Amino acid sequence: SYEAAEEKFLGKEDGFHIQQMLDASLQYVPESLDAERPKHYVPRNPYHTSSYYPQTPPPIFDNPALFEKFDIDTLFFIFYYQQGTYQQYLAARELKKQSWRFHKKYLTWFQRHEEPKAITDEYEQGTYIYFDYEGAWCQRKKTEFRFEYRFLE
Amino acid sequence: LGSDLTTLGLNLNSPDALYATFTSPWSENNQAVGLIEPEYHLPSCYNV
Amino acid sequence: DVENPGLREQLTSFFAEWVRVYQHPTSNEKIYATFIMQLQQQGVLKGEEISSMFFRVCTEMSVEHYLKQKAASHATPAVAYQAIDAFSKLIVLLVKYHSDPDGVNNNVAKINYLTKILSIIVLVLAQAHEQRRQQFNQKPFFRLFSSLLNDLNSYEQQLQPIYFQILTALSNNTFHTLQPLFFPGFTFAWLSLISHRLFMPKLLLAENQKGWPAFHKLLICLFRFLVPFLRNVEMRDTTRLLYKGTLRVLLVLLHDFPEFLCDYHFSFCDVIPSSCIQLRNLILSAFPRNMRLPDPFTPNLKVDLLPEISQSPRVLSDYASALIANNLKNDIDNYLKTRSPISFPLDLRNKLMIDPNNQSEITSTGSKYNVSVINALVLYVGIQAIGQLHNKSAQGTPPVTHSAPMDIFQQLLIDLDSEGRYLFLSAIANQLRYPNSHTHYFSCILLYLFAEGSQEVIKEQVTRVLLERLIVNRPHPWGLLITFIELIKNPRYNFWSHSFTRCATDIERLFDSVSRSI
Repeated sequence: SYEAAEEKFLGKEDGFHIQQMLDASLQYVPESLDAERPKHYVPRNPYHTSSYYPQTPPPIFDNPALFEKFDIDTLFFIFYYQQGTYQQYLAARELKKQSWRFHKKYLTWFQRHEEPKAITDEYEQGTYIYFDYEGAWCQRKKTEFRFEYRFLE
Repeated sequence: LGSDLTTLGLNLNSPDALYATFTSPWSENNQAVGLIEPEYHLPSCYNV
Repeated sequence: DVENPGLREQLTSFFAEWVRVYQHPTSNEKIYATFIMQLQQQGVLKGEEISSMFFRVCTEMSVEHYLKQKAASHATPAVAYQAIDAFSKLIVLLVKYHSDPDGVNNNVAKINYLTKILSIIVLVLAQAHEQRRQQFNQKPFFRLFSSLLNDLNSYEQQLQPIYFQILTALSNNTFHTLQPLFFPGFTFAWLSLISHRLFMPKLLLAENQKGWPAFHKLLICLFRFLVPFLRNVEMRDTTRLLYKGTLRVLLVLLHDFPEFLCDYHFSFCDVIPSSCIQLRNLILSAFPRNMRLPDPFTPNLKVDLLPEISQSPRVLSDYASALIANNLKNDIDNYLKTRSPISFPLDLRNKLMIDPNNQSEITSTGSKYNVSVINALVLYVGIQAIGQLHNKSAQGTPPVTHSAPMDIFQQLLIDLDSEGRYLFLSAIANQLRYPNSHTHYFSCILLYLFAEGSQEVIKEQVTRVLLERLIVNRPHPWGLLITFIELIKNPRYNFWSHSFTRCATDIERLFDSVSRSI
């Protein structure tokens, strides 16, 4: 029990043991690096390239302001090819700012091409541009499309 | 007399929460924001 | 037979396969799910015994992998931690996909499943801590829990219905079990984990403060562990590092969660040794963020006219429990109600002492007095007294003075020896915080006891209890400042006429400097 352990600890012999364990543990105090987010893929034997080929994304890619400067193709590339990363989050955020909306069923981004012909509580319908990431990696126009809000992320 | 608590590497006058960039109780400088990414969430549907 | 080597070997190969899958650059959720399906089909996750053995093998293997990599010094942390990070991911995915075999309640099943895995990790850590002793390395286990916090955070949305229970399972089961008193070799890792930015804030920000009790329990564990080290003024390197780490965590709490420190101030100050004046001041200086503190140095500040001064502060600590023993609480209630038997205040002193035959407790608390009972008595009687004052205030404000609570306080000052008086006055000073009814009441009490103190030594000790809290480095609680300012400025207390203000040149200089700064 807690009280029993405290009794033991405050007793001389265990107090000494605890001080010893505490002193010995000083060599293994965790540092900030030990708490970093787990790296999903770490090359076991990285090929040593020139130092000007960065091994990890330069910190500037953590800067949201940079994403405003990327063109739409770059944003889509980061979104689909840097999944699960902070960069994907920043790319999605910038796409939304540029009036793209993610469709949870088609797993791609849509943008109104013109004012929708119909808007209800459940959906909107009209002509949209969407990004074809699986086929020709290009933007396509889709007329008479119904965007159901239940699929809006 | 205790110690000057402003020398522990925390910006006590920060208008923002300290916990978001608090990396370790042992770090002399807990303002190294570059070390950790800010808080963010990816909806599961982004996992394409 | 889970001990048979063949099984262990097979489970090891499953885990090694998982690390490869996790490591592969093109792996994704689909591939992960397929692998978990295969584990399921192999029966690894089915039986209680075999699945426990599997998690034990994963824990031991991933820790061993780290130790080997570190031994081969060229390994970077990221490489050395690969197996541990892979294991962490596997745990989170297994919890995510786990469902109740009876199909009754998947959320409960997930929590139980995670709790089981965590308890196996704790057992492996306990064995390593016990066997390796001074060579025990806390880092791999720290990384495992830290990566778990990161991976759980990545799946927070999918795990949302049970996320808070996951945090409390980590807090109440895992981290409470791994507290420094039981695993001193894991102390530094433990404090890093409980203050982790993906743990502490999430627990304290959970709606309706429902995570506060769990974190309060962990912080009490920390303070209780520190007590023997802090009681001796000189510190060793380890203790100094641990103390500085504690201060950093408390500063984050003071800055971001002051209400948490406000509401639990009593139990924190009950555990912190009276020699740790700055640590205690740090807690007592907390005040609600929506409150603007009036400048204590404002000339003619009318404290009793402040709107907040009549509001009772929230006290979440169970402050009365220390009075339950020996029927003390009932006796107090009875005396406060009837102001009898007259013998009650006279007998009180003995009830505040530790049984002289209980030497081990006297050693562990470092005092012949039961400090917790003194602290609880002061706050409990004070709260009852404030209640009585509010009730009677309709019929004009009876003086704080001639009342049952005052009988108790004044009798104690007369009966206690200097150590007892110091502890008693400290218990009062622990209530001098931000503007609220407790601060106001106890400030009046302290000043009244100073004024009415029949012996010079009482005045001296009241002064000492205030002064020692003021001369330490900041922060200083607002209530402490306004009380001391009142004491030295109000002619009613005739402060400077007392000889002890000039008892030694450095004391006289000290008073001058403090009064000047004030």
